[in-house]
Amino acid sequence: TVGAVAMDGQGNVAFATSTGGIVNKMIGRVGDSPCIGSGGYADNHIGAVSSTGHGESIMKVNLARLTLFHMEQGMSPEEAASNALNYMKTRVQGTGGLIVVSKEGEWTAKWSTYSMPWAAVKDGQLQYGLNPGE
Amino acid sequence: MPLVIVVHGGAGGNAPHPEDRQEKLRQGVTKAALKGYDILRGGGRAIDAVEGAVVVLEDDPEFNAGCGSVLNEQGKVEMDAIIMDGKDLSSGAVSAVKRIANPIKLAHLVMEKTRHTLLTDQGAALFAKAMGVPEIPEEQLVTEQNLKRLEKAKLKGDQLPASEKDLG
Repeated sequence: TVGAVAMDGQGNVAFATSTGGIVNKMIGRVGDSPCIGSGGYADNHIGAVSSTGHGESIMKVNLARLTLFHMEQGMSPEEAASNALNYMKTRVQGTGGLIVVSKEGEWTAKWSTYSMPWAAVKDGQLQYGLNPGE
Repeated sequence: MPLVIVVHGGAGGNAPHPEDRQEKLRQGVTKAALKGYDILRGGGRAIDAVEGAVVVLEDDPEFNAGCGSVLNEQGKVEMDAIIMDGKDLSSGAVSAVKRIANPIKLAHLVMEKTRHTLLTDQGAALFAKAMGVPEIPEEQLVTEQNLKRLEKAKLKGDQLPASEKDLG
């Protein structure tokens, strides 16, 4: 799965997610990616999220919208993403990853699998990583 | 407002990738983020930046989307995509689409050209044809690596640990 979140100069946020799904999936299996609130969500009043990971688990907890609910309650993007991923892991034993940008332009990349390639550019500064701690 | 773009190339695995693949993955996400940022810096909208970034990743065979998508139980590619604009909550999505290079572009067309939010399988294919989206040979989406992955999955089946399967 791949995804992106962004904020433009007018303060608008957006997300996009695209995937081939899971290896050896049944014909007709659809995961979280094309489902609003699971594969991602974007609302100028809060921020934008794109999800990746175990699709069936992500759908059960509405991972992207759950993350934004936490932000509506006052959490930072990092806290919200960590809490949402932790909820998915403890509640349905699912793992995955999130990228988030808030309406203020704060961003984070979090994952509960071993690795997740990510990259971010904010006001011209590029950062990227893959493994834990990067 | 600050200009911001963040991209991911998929969460997965329970161990490090081989070093040469790690470098390809880092390069891929970096290229995608810079593409999206160029769009923003040129005055582009967030919705166009995320599409531009995802197209770069769909075109990169290292990532599980577009060219490089994993294979289903019949050895075929079935792809899903979604895009959403936080300005007015408009969104478009497609699922189980086949033989197109960039499902995210088709999802964007669903958002802009229809009164629906999700088109699937045959309906999505008919819509793609109506929109003039070119159909490409399935082989262009299939990589040698994913043929091996499917073979391995079929051989090992349920013996694979949960951490190595079911991750999109």
